[in-house]
Amino acid sequence: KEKHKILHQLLQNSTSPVDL
Amino acid sequence: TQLADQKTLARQIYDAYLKNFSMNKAKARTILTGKTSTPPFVIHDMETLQLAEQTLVAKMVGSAGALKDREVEVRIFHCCQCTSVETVTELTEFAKSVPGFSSLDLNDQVTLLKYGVYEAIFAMLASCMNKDGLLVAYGSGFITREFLKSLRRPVSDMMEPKFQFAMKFNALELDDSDLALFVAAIICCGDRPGLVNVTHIEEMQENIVHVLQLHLLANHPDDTFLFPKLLQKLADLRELVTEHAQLVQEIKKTEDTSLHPLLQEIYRDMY
Repeated sequence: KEKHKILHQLLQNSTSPVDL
Repeated sequence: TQLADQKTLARQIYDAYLKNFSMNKAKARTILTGKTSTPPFVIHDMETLQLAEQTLVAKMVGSAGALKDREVEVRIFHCCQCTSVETVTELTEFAKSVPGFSSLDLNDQVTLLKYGVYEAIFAMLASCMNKDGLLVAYGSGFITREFLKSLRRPVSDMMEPKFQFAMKFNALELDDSDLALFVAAIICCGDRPGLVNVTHIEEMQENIVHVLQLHLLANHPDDTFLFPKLLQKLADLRELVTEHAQLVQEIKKTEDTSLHPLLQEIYRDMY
């Protein structure tokens, strides 16, 4: 799960990866 | 009832496509065929690139930031990454709107995106390409194929295979309703490495591929072999992504530049 943290976050909400 | 269900699925996927992607083939073709009031700014040498960086993509390249003094190859590579990250975000939202996707195991959703996004990116990128170049910055710019080829290796090798794929892919004359189903079929693919619930995904895939087949027959009645031709493109895209992933690792090393964390996640242990 840790290896794909941003993908998990994108799937669970609409956070822009630019803001991460 | 079954036919009605299939038409509904095709419609839902097409609506999700139109809603989630900032660029689509209809928009791109309007710009590329010169039917807009303001034509895109053409980037064909260092001077026009610098002008574009100051205006069109000022935010992307961080004009005041760390990349200002880096070489053109590094700046262009960075722009490509920014565009990819945005499209991955759009693809994620699109995938969530594909019926059934959100109820899959979360780890399987991640796997489908990890392996599917670049295939989808290169399929959709073809819409923005013609034989002479590529629309950039939401269609406000057009970077020429010759200029990209003139850059220093290995960056110069990055886009040419995508142009070659795009020219063959564009010859199939798909429209956005076809592309929406094709992109959904790319993402909902049962043979990605590490999937847990393969049966469930295979069922989804079968359903989407069947709807794609019916849609193509109705939308392109004169091209009876369009469906098998498109299935072949799925294999071509997989090869294109494998080569691209290797090239990105090479660029990262030779240009001493970093990869966006989201793209790192996607490329890590991919193939």
